[in-house]
Amino acid sequence: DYLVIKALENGVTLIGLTRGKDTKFHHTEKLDRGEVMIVQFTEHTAAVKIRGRAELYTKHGKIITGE
Amino acid sequence: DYLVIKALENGVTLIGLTRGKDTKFHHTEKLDRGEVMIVQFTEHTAAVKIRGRAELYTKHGKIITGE
Amino acid sequence: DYLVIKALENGVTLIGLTRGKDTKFHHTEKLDRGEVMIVQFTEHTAAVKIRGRAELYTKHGKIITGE
Amino acid sequence: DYLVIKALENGVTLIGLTRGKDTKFHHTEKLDRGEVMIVQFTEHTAAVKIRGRAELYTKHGKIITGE
Amino acid sequence: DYLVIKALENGVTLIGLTRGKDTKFHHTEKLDRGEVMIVQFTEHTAAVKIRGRAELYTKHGKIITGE
Amino acid sequence: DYLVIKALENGVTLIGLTRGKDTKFHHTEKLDRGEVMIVQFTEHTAAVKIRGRAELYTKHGKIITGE
Amino acid sequence: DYLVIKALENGVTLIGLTRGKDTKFHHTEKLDRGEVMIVQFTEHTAAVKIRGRAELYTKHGKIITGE
Amino acid sequence: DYLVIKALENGVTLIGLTRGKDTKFHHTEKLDRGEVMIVQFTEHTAAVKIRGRAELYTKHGKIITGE
Amino acid sequence: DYLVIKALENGVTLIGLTRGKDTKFHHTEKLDRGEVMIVQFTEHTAAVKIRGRAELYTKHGKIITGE
Amino acid sequence: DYLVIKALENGVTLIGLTRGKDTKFHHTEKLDRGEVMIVQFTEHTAAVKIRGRAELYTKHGKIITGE
Amino acid sequence: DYLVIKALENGVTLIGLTRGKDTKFHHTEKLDRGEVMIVQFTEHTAAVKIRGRAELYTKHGKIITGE
Ligand SMILES: N[C@@H](Cc1c[nH]c2ccccc12)C(=O)O
Ligand SMILES: N[C@@H](Cc1c[nH]c2ccccc12)C(=O)O
Ligand SMILES: N[C@@H](Cc1c[nH]c2ccccc12)C(=O)O
Ligand SMILES: N[C@@H](Cc1c[nH]c2ccccc12)C(=O)O
Ligand SMILES: N[C@@H](Cc1c[nH]c2ccccc12)C(=O)O
Ligand SMILES: N[C@@H](Cc1c[nH]c2ccccc12)C(=O)O
Ligand SMILES: N[C@@H](Cc1c[nH]c2ccccc12)C(=O)O
Ligand SMILES: N[C@@H](Cc1c[nH]c2ccccc12)C(=O)O
Ligand SMILES: N[C@@H](Cc1c[nH]c2ccccc12)C(=O)O
Ligand SMILES: N[C@@H](Cc1c[nH]c2ccccc12)C(=O)O
Ligand SMILES: N[C@@H](Cc1c[nH]c2ccccc12)C(=O)O
Repeated sequence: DYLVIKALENGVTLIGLTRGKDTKFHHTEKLDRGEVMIVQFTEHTAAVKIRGRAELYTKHGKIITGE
Repeated sequence: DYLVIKALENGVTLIGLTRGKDTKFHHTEKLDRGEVMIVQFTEHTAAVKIRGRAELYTKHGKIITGE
Repeated sequence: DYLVIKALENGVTLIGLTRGKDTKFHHTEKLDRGEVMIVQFTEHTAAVKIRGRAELYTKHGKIITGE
Repeated sequence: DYLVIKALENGVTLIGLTRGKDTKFHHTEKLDRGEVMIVQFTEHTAAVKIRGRAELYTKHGKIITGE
Repeated sequence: DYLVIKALENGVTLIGLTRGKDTKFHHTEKLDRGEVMIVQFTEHTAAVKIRGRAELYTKHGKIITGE
Repeated sequence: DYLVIKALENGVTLIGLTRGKDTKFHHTEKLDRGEVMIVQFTEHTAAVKIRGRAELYTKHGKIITGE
Repeated sequence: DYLVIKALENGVTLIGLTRGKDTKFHHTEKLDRGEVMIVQFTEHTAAVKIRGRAELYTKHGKIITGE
Repeated sequence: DYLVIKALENGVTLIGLTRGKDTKFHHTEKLDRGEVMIVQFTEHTAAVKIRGRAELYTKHGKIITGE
Repeated sequence: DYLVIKALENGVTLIGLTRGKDTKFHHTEKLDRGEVMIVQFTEHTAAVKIRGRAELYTKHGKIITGE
Repeated sequence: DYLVIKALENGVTLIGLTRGKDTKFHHTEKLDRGEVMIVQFTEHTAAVKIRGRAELYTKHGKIITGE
Repeated sequence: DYLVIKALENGVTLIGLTRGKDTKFHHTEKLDRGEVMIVQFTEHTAAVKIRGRAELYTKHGKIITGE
């Protein structure tokens, strides 16, 4: 399973949250307008948070973030 | 399996409940308007609770929470 | 496999029943109007009971409880 | 695999029958009108019996019991 | 895999036949009109026989028994 | 995988043939008109033979036997 | 995986061929008009040959043999 | 996975080629007009060759050989 | 997974390339017009090359080679 | 699971990010206009980043990057 | 999983990139116009690069390379 995020503006942040008892931010990726990131759920990433205006493509459809 | 939550207002809370004999809150994530969270069910998370107005995308369709 | 429950009134109760030889209530979650709960079947939960007016989303479709 | 049962009248009974050489009733759950039960097949439950008027949702469709 | 049987008259009999070298009746369940039974194939049940008028729901569709 | 056989006349015979180097009849079940049998392929049954007029429901569709 | 063969005339022959280095006939089943045979691929049967007029139902559709 | 071959003329040949480092013919089956053969891929057969006019049914559709 | 190749002219060549660190030709099969070959990917074959005019049937559809 | 990237201009960069506790760039591939790259998620690659104008084909559809 | 590449001109190059910590070219295959190559992802190949005009068939559809 993977997610596709396309930044619609500069400064979109994509955050990976840890798997396990604790839920913390383990990585923050900055995306500029037009940049695209494709990320999996992994042994270390059990949740993802997105801030800013972006297109998010998931198995449940396409969602515009940040409105 | 993952869920997608998009906050439609500030102060939406996304709560992870523990897996196992006991059912307790192990993590609460605050979402501001427009922020999106994608979360999996995991070894530690067997249930999720949402308070406030948000769009929830699941395999059973899209549900507006908090009305 | 998970179920999605959206309370349509205050005081909706979502009950988890034990897996195994005995069938007992192991957890009761109170939901206020608009609150949404997403719950899995697990090693400890083999049945779920719902009281009160709510929308229940399952792989067999959407069901209004409590009418 | 799970079944969804919504009672259409008071006094609907949902019976779990044992898995194994013998086939006996191991649990009977009383449902009042509007109450909903979602039950799995498990290590201990290989058959289910329903008495009274209810909506039964299965992978083979929706069936009205008790007519 | 499970079958759903809804009795359309009193005295419908649902018979479980043994798995293994021998094929014998290991359990007979009497159903009254409107009663519904949902049964799995199991370690002990490799065949099922139905006598009397009933609705049978299977992955191959709905079949009226006993005509 | 299972087959569904509904006898359309008395005296329909459903025969289970052995799995393994040899192919022999290990069980013959007589069905009267309207009786229904649901049978699996198993460790002991690798082939099934049907004589007489019956409806046979399989994953490849419905077939009238015995015409 | 199984095949369904319905004889359209007397004397239809259904032949099982061995699995392994050698390919030989291990079983021949004679079918009379209207008789139906449902056979699996097994540890001992890696190929099947049909002679005579019959309906053959497979996952690739229905085929009339023997024309 | 299996293939279905129906000979449209006499003398159709169906050839099994070996699995492994070498690729050789391990079995040739002659089919007369109307005869049908259903063959699997196996531990010993990794490729199949057909000469002559026949109908070939595969997961990629129906193909007429030998034109 | 298998591929189906039907030669549309004489002299079509179907080449199996080795699996592993090296990529070499391990087998070349000559096909005459109308001959059909069905080949799997295997422990020894990780790539296939086709020269000449042929119909190639794959899970991605039908492709005419050699134009 | 794999992604397909077709560069629509020169200088498109395709970046592989590491799997594990750390998230770093482990490989950057430069693509000229028209060049196509097909990449898998692997033991070493848990995320991919794309800069520049390209067509990206994923299971969630086709996305134009870099606008 | 496999890819199908059909060269639309002479000199199309199909490159296999290594799986593992390093990403290097391990094999380059030259294709002449009309030649078709079908390649899998393998233990040694985690990415593929294509230069020149060709038809590329993948699970995400058909893509013309090299424009
Ligand atoms: N190193 C991370 C890479 C990653 C995957 N998904 C992510 C989502 C957000 C941020 C980083 C990631 C991991 O293995 O999990
Ligand atoms: N650390 C948590 C992360 C998480 C996953 N799903 C969640 C839902 C709600 C809150 C936190 C989470 C876990 O492994 O389970
Ligand atoms: N701790 C519970 C959480 C849970 C899952 N599904 C439920 C349904 C109802 C109540 C609680 C739950 C469990 O692991 O099973
Ligand atoms: N304790 C029971 C719970 C249960 C599951 N399915 C049921 C159906 C009917 C009654 C009880 C149940 C079990 O593990 O099997
Ligand atoms: N104890 C039986 C229960 C059962 C399952 N399927 C049945 C069909 C008919 C009669 C009984 C049953 C068993 O484990 O197999
Ligand atoms: N005891 C038999 C029951 C059976 C299954 N399928 C059948 C078909 C025909 C006759 C008997 C059977 C077995 O385990 O195989
Ligand atoms: N004893 C045979 C039964 C059989 C299965 N499929 C067949 C096809 C043809 C003839 C016999 C068979 C076997 O186990 O393989
Ligand atoms: N003995 C052969 C039978 C067979 C299967 N598929 C074939 C195709 C062609 C010829 C023979 C066969 C084997 O196990 O492989
Ligand atoms: N012996 C070869 C047979 C084969 C399978 N697929 C092929 C494609 C081309 C040429 C030969 C083959 C192998 O096991 O791999
Ligand atoms: N060596 C890399 C190859 C690779 C796969 N997917 C990628 C995406 C981007 C860059 C390189 C790659 C690996 O095994 O993971
Ligand atoms: N020997 C190579 C064959 C191969 C598979 N896919 C490829 C793609 C490109 C080039 C070579 C290949 C391998 O096992 O991986």
